[in-house]
Amino acid sequence: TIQLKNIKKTFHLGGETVHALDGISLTVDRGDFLAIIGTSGSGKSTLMNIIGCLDQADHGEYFLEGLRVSQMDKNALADIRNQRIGFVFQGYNLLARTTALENVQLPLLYRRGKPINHPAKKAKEVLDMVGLAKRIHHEPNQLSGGQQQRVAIARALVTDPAIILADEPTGNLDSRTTEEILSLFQKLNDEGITIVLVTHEMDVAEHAKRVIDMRDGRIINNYEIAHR
Amino acid sequence: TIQLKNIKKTFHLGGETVHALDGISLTVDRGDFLAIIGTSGSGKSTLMNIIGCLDQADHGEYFLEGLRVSQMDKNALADIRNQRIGFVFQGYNLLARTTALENVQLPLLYRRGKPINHPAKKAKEVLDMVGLAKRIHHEPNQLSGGQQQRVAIARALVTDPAIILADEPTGNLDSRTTEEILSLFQKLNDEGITIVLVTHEMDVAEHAKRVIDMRDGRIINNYEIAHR
Ligand SMILES: Nc1ncnc2c1ncn2[C@@H]1O[C@H](COP(=O)(O)OP(=O)(O)OP(=O)(O)O)[C@@H](O)[C@H]1O
Ligand SMILES: Nc1ncnc2c1ncn2[C@@H]1O[C@H](COP(=O)(O)OP(=O)(O)OP(=O)(O)O)[C@@H](O)[C@H]1O
Ligand SMILES: [Mg+2]
Ligand SMILES: [Mg+2]
Repeated sequence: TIQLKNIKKTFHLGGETVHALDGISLTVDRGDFLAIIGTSGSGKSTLMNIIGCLDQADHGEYFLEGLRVSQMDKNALADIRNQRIGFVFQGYNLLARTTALENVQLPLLYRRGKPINHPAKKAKEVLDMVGLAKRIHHEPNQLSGGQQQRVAIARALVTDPAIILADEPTGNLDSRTTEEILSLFQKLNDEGITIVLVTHEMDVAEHAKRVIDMRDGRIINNYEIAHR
Repeated sequence: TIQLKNIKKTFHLGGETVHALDGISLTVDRGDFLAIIGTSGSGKSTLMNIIGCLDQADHGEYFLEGLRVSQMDKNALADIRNQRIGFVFQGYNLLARTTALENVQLPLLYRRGKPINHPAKKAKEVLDMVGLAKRIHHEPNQLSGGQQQRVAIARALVTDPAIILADEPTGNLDSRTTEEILSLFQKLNDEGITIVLVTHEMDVAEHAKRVIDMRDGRIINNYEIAHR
């Protein structure tokens, strides 16, 4: 499904050059469940943004479901993002002055192609799945940190995406709520959804099937999780 | 240093009433190191905002260093916040389009009373302590999630506060960076600084001297950490 070949991404800041990604090659097959761990600043979010078609690499090739992403036009990229991918951002990126329910419905309202009959009903279902049934009319500044994080997760799930990209989705959750979210991800993965999850906690990474470890823009380690 | 008696805080939203804090009584002595754990939505951040004089309780009493906080005027409260307390926010609250160095200097520039000679020099020192010496001219959107979190930590330390309130300060940090930050906190505590730290990870909580566990706006458990 996802094929990255020697991906590089460099940021230029004043006179400084940051090699955020320094030659990443990676394959994620359909139905895979990959965890990405690594030090703060090692390039995990930059990699996720490229996989999620939110940013483009400076070097190397990215094939998503057989299509060469670097040669796709803006509309085609936007369609893939809205219809195939659900993204949980590390910083949530919720709209202020917009309720949880409205935030979660948004991806259903701006997708082209197959419209959905009852967006509010679907949005309520996913908010209930993440334990927020009683908070659907709260705006982000009326929610706790972990509740905001769960709204971001619900929004990523509402379009029934084929691929879920989750960047530190449990960083602000207690252990029991974390377990509930990870069980939900494992259930979706059992149903065939491909999942890439960034985390800095090994307990969380062990819910995946495979783990890659990053440092300084490179993959330094690659291993299977025995039980899955 | 910090004395809370039967503190209650209620939010009203449309027809709904949220009892965010439902009778909290707590004492934190000078030089204490308290960790607060509890489920997402249990009231931890709301409690921290009251301790940090950013919000007022609806009921109960709060004495900070012997002064009754509910009877202090805005200026006196602002002085206490700027001179005695360093706050690491769960959402960081960094200024956009403002470099890490500028963000960290801010508390030094708006404190009344004893001005500091070299704010930039002091700001660089604390940024170096959290491992960000090479990122001081980056703005928040040019930093990774864990780097932003560390800028928020540095900003809380730059005024040499007597009390550090840290709301989930390691949620976006890998284990090694987390250890570095917690060692720094333990060192500051050994020097006499009072620390209250919210976390949802027991490994992190065990770096404190005492832990309280919250649920539904109440303290349900209270225990000492043996080794400290
Ligand atoms: N726009 C930018 N300009 C300059 N440097 C950047 C920019 N965005 C990211 N960086 C740098 O690129 C590196 C990788 O950032 P990235 O956000 O991918 O790290 P990360 O692995 O997700 O870290 P964390 O675990 O802290 O979230 C960091 O050192 C960061 O400072
Ligand atoms: N302005 C507000 N209006 C209405 N409800 C609010 C408001 N702010 C917070 N709440 C609610 O109060 C409760 C406590 O929130 P708080 O942020 O203190 O939780 P928390 O323990 O810090 O959670 P987390 O671990 O997820 O950060 C939550 O259920 C939240 O929805
Ligand atoms: Mg990141
Ligand atoms: Mg909180």
